[in-house]
Amino acid sequence: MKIIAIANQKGGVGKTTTAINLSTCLAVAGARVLLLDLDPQGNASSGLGHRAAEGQSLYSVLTGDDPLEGKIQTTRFENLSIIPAQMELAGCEVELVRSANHLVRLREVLEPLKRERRFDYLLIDCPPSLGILMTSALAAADGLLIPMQCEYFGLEGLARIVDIHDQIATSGINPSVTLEGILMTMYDGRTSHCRAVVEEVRRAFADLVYPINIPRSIAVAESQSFEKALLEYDPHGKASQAYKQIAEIFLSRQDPT
Amino acid sequence: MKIIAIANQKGGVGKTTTAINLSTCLAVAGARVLLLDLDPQGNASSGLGHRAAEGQSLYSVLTGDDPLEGKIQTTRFENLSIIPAQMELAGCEVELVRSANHLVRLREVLEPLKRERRFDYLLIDCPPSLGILMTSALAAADGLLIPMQCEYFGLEGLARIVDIHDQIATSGINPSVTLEGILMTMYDGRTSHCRAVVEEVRRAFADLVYPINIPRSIAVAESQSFEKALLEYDPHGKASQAYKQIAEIFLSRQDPT
Ligand SMILES: Nc1ncnc2c1ncn2[C@@H]1O[C@H](COP(=O)(O)OP(=O)(O)OP(=O)(O)O)[C@@H](O)[C@H]1O
Ligand SMILES: Nc1ncnc2c1ncn2[C@@H]1O[C@H](COP(=O)(O)OP(=O)(O)OP(=O)(O)O)[C@@H](O)[C@H]1O
Ligand SMILES: [Mg+2]
Ligand SMILES: [Mg+2]
Repeated sequence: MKIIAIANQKGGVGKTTTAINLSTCLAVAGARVLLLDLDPQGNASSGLGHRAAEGQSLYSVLTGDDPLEGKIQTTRFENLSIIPAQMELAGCEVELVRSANHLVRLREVLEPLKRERRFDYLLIDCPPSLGILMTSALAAADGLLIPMQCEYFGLEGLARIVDIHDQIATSGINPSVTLEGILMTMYDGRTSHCRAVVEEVRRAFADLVYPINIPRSIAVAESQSFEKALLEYDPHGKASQAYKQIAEIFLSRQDPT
Repeated sequence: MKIIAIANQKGGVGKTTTAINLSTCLAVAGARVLLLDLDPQGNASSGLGHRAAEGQSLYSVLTGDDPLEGKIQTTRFENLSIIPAQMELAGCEVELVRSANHLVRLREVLEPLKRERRFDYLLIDCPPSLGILMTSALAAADGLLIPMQCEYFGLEGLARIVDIHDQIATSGINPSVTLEGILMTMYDGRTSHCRAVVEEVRRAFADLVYPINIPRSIAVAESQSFEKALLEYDPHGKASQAYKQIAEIFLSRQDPT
């Protein structure tokens, strides 16, 4: 089971949109996927129609000894399960800090799933912060997928998360976490600013950047208001098709082992 | 001196863009403004050309006993000063938690400025998280200004921050903090989803919602890439004009005392 953290401490760059749509596209393509919502705001959960009540998130597993199994919910997609988020998760930022092994607690908790081989991919939707939740996701992940907006502050955010990834890898916390890829989101080809930012990222990161940009499309926010994935709400739309292609490229880049 | 926290735990909704452009518009209108960048990512600082080195943020004042005075920098705007942010601020999330009065430390630190009457407004740019920095800003503020995007996840975020404001007020942490207003950002009138979200917010919050929406405009990200405020970069553009009007309405809503 490969663990992918979808992370970027910059806000509103499409982490959740990518988590929802990559997980559903992969599931429909036949991969067995578990989506872990690690953002106390629970956008990925509500965007898929799995808004959680207290007690349903990973909180009591991370800070107590509740079993992981009780938090995994099936979804209307045959190959997709979800562990939803709830406000209680915010408590981890304070409580986990106090325990000795706080950065690797999530990794420990997910270990049994790796052995079970029940899922092919575990995608983690991270909150826009540099706190314990996001760092734990990086400490547990095999790969880091970075969505980013094609805008100036996006470049600053990218430099920051790549730097954080380096630190996690070189500090020994998680030596094997790779950069899975960089995904340009909310792309609007008509603006030269947007094109210039994409060119700069491609120049600096070459093949790490997905060759398909996710176009800006109102269908994205609309689909979320109906708690649907793009492939349900607007299957032939440009954003839906782009995520489908991203899922195909993602699968083609995986180790066949 | 009135302290305004510009906050919304949802990411990428225009907090920093509002901090930069409201502060500069108010300064040019004659108000004496201090902009406090409380986001370790420092977008407001770099967006105005005041990228900070280690030691220049509020960090050592909040966690140690460095004097506040040494962190206030003048800017090219006569009436605008800034306390920039730097990555070191992220340390507050861990270190402040450990001290007894952690939620009111920021308020204590800002107290002398209130007495000095050196500034008319202190605007605080908050990070997109529910951590210590954002909560401290709410505990120190006289008013809370909430920028939000006209999208579904934006509605969820609004409900959340309004709820947090209630808790801060009713818990006694800061009984007098008011809701200064709600500002709709990145408005695109051509999409019915956007219009529907704005209508819903206006229906629920009436006059608390600014009557002017900030329109989506590529000039915003462009201005930030040149480290300029909109009123310098694109003074006659629609986003610049909208922020100018917001500043006028903001001033007209202040107590004449
Ligand atoms: N391709 C797109 N076209 C148009 N809107 C989009 C697109 N991708 C995302 N959005 C919208 O932009 C907003 C931010 O996206 P999203 O919530 O996925 O970002 P995020 O990085 O998860 O945010 P946060 O940092 O708050 O977790 C949402 O309202 C979403 O609907
Ligand atoms: N009116 C607008 N039109 C077009 N782009 C905008 C507008 N307002 C903000 N943006 C862009 O959207 C992105 C997010 O805005 P901004 O950084 O101000 O949000 P934020 O709430 O401060 O984000 P964070 O949660 O990461 O602190 C930036 O790249 C900014 O340039
Ligand atoms: Mg999100
Ligand atoms: Mg910001």
